[in-house]
Amino acid sequence: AQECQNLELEKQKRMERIKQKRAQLQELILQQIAFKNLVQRNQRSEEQNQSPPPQNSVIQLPFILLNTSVRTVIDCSISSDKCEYLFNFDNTFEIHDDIEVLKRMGMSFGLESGKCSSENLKIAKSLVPKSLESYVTGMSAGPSWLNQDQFTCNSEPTQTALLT
Amino acid sequence: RTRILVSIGESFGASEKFHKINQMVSSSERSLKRGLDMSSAPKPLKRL
Amino acid sequence: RHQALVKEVSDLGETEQRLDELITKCNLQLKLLTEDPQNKKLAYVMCQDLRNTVDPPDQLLMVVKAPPGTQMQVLDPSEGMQISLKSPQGPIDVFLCPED
Repeated sequence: AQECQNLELEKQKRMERIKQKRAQLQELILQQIAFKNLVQRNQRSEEQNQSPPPQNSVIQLPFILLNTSVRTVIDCSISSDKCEYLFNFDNTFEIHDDIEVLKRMGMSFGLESGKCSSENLKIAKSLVPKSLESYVTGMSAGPSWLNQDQFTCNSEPTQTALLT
Repeated sequence: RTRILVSIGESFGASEKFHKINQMVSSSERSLKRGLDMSSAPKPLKRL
Repeated sequence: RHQALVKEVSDLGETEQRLDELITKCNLQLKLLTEDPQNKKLAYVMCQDLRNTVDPPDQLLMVVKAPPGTQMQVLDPSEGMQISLKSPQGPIDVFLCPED
């Protein structure tokens, strides 16, 4: 009975770690899809315009975006070598990193919220290696896939049951 | 626990921390509004 | 029940190991992807893209471009709405997105 209890405990711990690792893998897959989609979008646009956009109108990755109301007063101090900045705000603000911005731009086809159309799902799957395609399909079903009891993954070349 | 530190400058690194920061700042807005009801003047902020 | 649990725990161990391999592979793929010179050149957004991601759109948008290893520190709002940036290697660029 004691051994069964220990095994039960070990089983719960492993399932919790697997859930976290699936969330981590999902984030990495989203980042890969969003990045490739952005690069392809810009490539198509440059081919159409036969030239890259003016350098001062693009923001290269990586970047951080901070947004606040236009009525916010920002007191900014900068060191002479521009290696230190201090911002004081009199209002709230939001901070987002580049991957969050790409998701909001729709570069990950809404996979993070399970709102991916079948057309976009095809494109998304074409942007990842074969061994990850079944994950992308799982993600398109919505965040519930992380808690799904039964999930299998196409591994090269055998099919292994990932979770029971 | 009076601040959140994030390392920036690399791609795709710290989304989680920014969610925390945004929650911390937006929740302060609500408490700030409650504070204003007690008309407590905001503290002067330090400069660099 | 003991045998069933031993089997389940072993399956879960395999699953976890498989996930670790995939995570390692994905991290490597992402690194290669973002460091590829051609991709680096094409990995950009326009100000209008940024404006389309905030609600309401007529906000002040500040973009921070910092060297790797830059530390951003956000004060607890009860002590004031303050953000400090400190770069160990090279200048930090901060600019505002134009309204239009």
